[in-house]
Amino acid sequence: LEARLEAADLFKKVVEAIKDLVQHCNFDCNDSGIALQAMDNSHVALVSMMLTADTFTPFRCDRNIPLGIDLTSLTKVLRAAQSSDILTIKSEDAPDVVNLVFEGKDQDRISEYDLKLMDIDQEHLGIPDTEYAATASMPAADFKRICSDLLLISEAVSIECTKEGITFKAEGDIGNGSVTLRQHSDLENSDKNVDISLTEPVALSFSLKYLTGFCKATGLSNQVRLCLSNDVPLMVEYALANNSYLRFYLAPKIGD
Amino acid sequence: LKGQKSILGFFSKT
Repeated sequence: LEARLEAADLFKKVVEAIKDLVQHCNFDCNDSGIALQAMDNSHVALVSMMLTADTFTPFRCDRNIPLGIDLTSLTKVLRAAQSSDILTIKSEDAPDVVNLVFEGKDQDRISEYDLKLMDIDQEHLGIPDTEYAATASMPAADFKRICSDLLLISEAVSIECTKEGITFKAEGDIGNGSVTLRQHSDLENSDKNVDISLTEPVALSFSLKYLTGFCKATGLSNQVRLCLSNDVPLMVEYALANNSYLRFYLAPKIGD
Repeated sequence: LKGQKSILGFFSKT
C-alpha cells in the first residue's frame, strides 16, 4: 500500500471524528481505496468510512490488506502531522507496522512514524441498500448546534420529517424544546440549503449522546445528510470529495 | 441503555 494525501487535515479530522466511538478497527485497503466499518462497544451505532482511491494522489494497493489500528495510538501519531502536511500512508504485504510520513509543504521537514498494527477479528455487517422514506440535508453546523442544545434538555430526541420540514423535539425534566428547519434554497450560498425529500412522513427517537458524538465530523463537510425510515437505523452522512464519505448509523430508541 | 435498540437487530453479520 502506498497512499498519498495532499493534506493530512482530512485524515486527522476523520480519525478525530470516530476515535471516541470506536477504539480498535481495521482499515481495509484494496485497489478501490481505504474503508473502515466498526460498531461501538454497545452495538448501538456503526461507523462506515470510505476514502476512495481518487482521494489520494497517487494511490496504489496491490493486495487486500486489513490494517488493524488502535485509534488512540493513531491519534498520538497524527498529532505530529500539521494539517497542511502531505501525508503518505505505506505498508508492506504482511505488515507488522504501518508507516506514516508527513512532509511540510515547503519540503524542509519530513517526519516518519511506524505504528504497530494489531490483529483485530472484527465482525463485518451487511448494511442493506435502503430506500429511505425521508432524507434531509442541512448545514452540518446547524445540526451540531441543534443536537448540543437539545442534549441540555433531554438524553433523547424525536426527529420528525414532513413535507413542511424536519423537527427535532426533546422532552426533559426542566421542560420541552423543539427546533424545526424548513426546506429552503439559499441562492447566495448553497451550503446553507435545507433540502428535504420525502416519500412518507417519518418520526423516530434517537440518543442525543450518540448524535452529538457523530457531530465531531462537522468540520469535514459543510452539509450533513440525515436518512430516515420508520423503524430502521438513522444514517448520518458527511460527504467528502471524490465520492469518499463518513457515515454513521444509529439504531432507534423504542418510541413512546 | 433503556429503550435503546441494537444495530445488530437491523444489520446482519456477513
